[in-house]
Amino acid sequence: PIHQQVLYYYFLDL
Amino acid sequence: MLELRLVQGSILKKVLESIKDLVNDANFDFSSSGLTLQSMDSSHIALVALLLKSEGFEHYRCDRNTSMGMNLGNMSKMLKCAGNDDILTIKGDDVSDTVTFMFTSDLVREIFFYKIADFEMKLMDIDNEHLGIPEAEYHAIVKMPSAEFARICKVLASIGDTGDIGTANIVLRQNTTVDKPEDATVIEMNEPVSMTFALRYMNTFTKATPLSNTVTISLSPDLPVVVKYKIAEMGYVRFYLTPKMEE
Repeated sequence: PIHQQVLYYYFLDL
Repeated sequence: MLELRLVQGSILKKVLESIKDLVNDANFDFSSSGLTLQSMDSSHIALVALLLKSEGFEHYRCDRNTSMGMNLGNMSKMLKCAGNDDILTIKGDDVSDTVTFMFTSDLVREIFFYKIADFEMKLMDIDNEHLGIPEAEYHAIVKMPSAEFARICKVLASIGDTGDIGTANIVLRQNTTVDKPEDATVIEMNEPVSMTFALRYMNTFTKATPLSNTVTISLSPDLPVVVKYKIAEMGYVRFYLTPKMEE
C-alpha cells in the first residue's frame, strides 16, 4: 500500500 | 503600531489566491524584517511558507513583533475589493482585535487620492503550529516556466491517477536556448531521483503561477518536495508536500 507521512516526520516541531 | 504600504497591492491579492485553498486560517507574523506566514493544510502533509521582506514595501513600520490571526477566505474577499493597480495599506495596533486594509488608487497621486476605501477585518486567535525546516541539499532542482508547470499538473490530474483511461508520460528536458531567461528549463541533478506526489496538491500550488514567471522544484528522496515561487524584490511563496511512498 502507498502511504504518506505527515510533515512532522521530516521537520522539527518548534 | 503596525503600518505597511504596498504600492503593488495586487501582489498580496495574488498571494492570498495562491494559499487560501490550502489553508483556511493562518497567523501573519510581522517583524521589523518583514511579513512571514507558515501554515500546514488540515491533513498536515502540505505546508505553505510566505516571506514578504520589509524592503519590498514603500513604507514599513512595525514597532514590535506582532502575530495576527486571519481567516484567509475573508481576507481574500476584502482584498478582492481592491483594484489591481491600487496601493494597499495594512494597519493594526496592539489593543484592537481588528486589522484595517486601505486601498487607494494612484491616478493622480501627487495631488490627491482619487479613491480611498478601507475595510476592517476581525482577527482571530489561531493556535499555529510552527515547523523548523532545515536548509537541505537536494538531489535535483528544476527551474522552469511556471505556466508550463501548471499546464503539466493540470493535464496529468485530468487523466487521473487510477489508470482507468490509460497512462500519461511527460518528459521535460533541459532547454536553455531561449530568447528570454524565464522561458528556460534548467535541471540541476546531483543524483537521479524518482518520487510520487498527490497531484491534487500540486494543482493547488500552481494557483501561485501569477506571482512569478518561473517556478523552482527541489527534490530529494528523504524530504518533502519544495515548490517555490519567487516574488520579485519581495520574497517568496514556498510549498512543501510529503511524498507518497510504498509500504
